[in-house]
Amino acid sequence: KRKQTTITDFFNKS
Amino acid sequence: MLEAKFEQASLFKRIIDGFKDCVQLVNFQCKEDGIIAQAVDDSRVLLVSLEIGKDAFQEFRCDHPITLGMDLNSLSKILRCGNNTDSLTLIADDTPDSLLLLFEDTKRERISEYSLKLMDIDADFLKIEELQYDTTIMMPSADFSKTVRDLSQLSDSLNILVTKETIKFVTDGDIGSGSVIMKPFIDMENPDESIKLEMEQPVDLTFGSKYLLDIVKGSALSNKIGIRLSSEAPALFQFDLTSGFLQFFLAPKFSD
Repeated sequence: KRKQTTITDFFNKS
Repeated sequence: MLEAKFEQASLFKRIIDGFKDCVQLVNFQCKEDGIIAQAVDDSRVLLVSLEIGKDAFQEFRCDHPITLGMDLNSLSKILRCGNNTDSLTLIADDTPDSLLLLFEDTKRERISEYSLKLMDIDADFLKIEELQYDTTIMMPSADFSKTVRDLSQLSDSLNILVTKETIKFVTDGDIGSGSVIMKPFIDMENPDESIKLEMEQPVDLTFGSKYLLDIVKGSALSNKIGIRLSSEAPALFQFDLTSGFLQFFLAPKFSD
């Protein structure tokens, strides 16, 4: 089973 | 004051059509060198980043930075009112409540004018790090679009595997499985038909089909798509404009 990551797991607020 | 004139309204239509189905409320930031926008879809899996450089416009003037918060559904309704070959000028004052859209058919001396109410949109602006990618693919956007549309019918996930000489798209679902294998090649007569592959490291990544189906809607913007993949970061799918780009950053699925 694969888990969907999110953009916010990788990028931070500027 | 913002005055931004597209030679043809169809360019702005294609840009907005390229991402209106995955994000709805978007802040467009207008500065002296062009317009940028960024938005994340509701599930926070897909990030859209748009840059329209001033050279993409026939005329461009923006004295002070302004933010135009727009509902893309509403914007689309107005964009459909203009003809593709009309010129389109976006006009806003320095503290705008609305955006004026002016369509001009110079041959027939016909002018249509619409005003779109702007919104205050509270959205984070994410800092996109300069990422290191393991693999860069440049291929015809139509080929990528067909592959995604075909394989997505079978499963909600699509696997992209790249080795030294091969790009492989694989899907495996309840009704069956499918794969499309491509090799890099150079088409001398039609360079846009070429497939280029630069690989530092092999990649094996899985993405949600529904997001890839959103991304391929950008294909109307460019004959080519750039795909940059990394084992540890969101994939980047990019359509280039004459000046600027439409980028999609897509977070992968990882094994639990």
